[in-house]
Amino acid sequence: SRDLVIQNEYLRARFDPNTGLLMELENLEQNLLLPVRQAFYWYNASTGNNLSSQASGAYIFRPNQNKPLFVSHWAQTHLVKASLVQEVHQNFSAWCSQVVRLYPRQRHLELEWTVGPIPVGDGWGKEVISRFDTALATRGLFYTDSNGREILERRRNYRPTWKLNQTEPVAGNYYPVNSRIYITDGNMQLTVLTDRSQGGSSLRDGSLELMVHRRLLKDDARGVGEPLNKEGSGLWVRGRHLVLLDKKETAAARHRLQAEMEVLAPQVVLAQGGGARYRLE
Amino acid sequence: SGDSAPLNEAMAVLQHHDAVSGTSRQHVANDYARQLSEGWRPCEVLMSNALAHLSGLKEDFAFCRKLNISICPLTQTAERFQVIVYNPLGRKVDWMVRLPVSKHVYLVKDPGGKIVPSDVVTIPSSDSQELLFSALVPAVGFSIYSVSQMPNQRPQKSW
Repeated sequence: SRDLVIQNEYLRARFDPNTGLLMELENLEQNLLLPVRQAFYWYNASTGNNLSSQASGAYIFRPNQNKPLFVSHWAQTHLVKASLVQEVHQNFSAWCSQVVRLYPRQRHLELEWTVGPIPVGDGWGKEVISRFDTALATRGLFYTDSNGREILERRRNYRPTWKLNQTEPVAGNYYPVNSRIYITDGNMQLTVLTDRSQGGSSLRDGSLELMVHRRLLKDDARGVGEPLNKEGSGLWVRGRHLVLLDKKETAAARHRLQAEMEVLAPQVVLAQGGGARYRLE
Repeated sequence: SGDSAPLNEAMAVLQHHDAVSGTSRQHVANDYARQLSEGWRPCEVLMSNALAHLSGLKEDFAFCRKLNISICPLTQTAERFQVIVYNPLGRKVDWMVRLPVSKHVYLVKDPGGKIVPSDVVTIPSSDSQELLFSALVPAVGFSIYSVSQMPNQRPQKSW
């Protein structure tokens, strides 16, 4: 049970030596410590029930129960430490893995996940999420962006313009996350930047989740006429979540600059070298 | 001659939610992929022309589309190559370059010919290596780093 830690001058991430899961994040610059557990789970897709025949499908997210299931309670880990990178490689199952990465001078933790092909041999459609659980007292509130522009406050089981009768406790609280989602207790803020649009929510105080992949076996009867069961390269998804822990006052400045770097990321072009001199004339 | 219009059009078509959310039939999803791919090809030519014009060197530029799964035939086979990093942001950035390479030690030089620190990391549970170095890139501009294999040297094992 040796310590599993990666750290640079700004951040320290500690992993549970027994489970291999992320268990603590520390902002060394601002002296903030947040116990946080991150793991992958899956919702069992509804194929309809006695309340509604609506199945989860391409247009509809409808899990058949409120509690997601663990992909795995523990991860097989490999720790890689070199002078320019520190990584914890987590293998959750044959179809779910993640690399947690820290570069020097970096103020965020990078989580690069690879999910797929989601097994459906058991006949159950699956909607896979990455969930961060903390003890932050978030009072039912979380924040998501609207196309990378306005940040909107989301309140669980609530709509600002009408009295909501919540009939879908999970899907009814999911919102679009185009570039970021965060939770805060007024002092500390945990922000997750995404590299693509995803669905996300906070279904319990201090918790934050993002849907990373799904594979379904039943059409939702909304017009596609096919279950969301893509073939070929669509079976696999690889993406990144950037996790920032900050004081609430400084969080926006950090996540805005980092999100800019995600959207307008540097582009790499390669050449053999030794090319001829070139002038437009 | 290069052309960005086909990619422009493909991106416009892909504004439809069917292209990103899975709400299309498989053959439609395949067609979206075809449009993107066909749009990207003339765009690569356009980028090559622009880079040749701006750098003053006519090169056979290579675009590794599978870097996210650590595949790049050029960097994995060439003994020496150049890495051009373009920064579209309006401020300078310090960015970690990661490239799949073969089992060697590499020497990386910045645009001024100065050696920069680099690492070759072996990916656990596979036999592949990745070269890492930090690139400084000016605002809305590019930097050219040169990479060459060091003969007769074995990479140190990261732990």
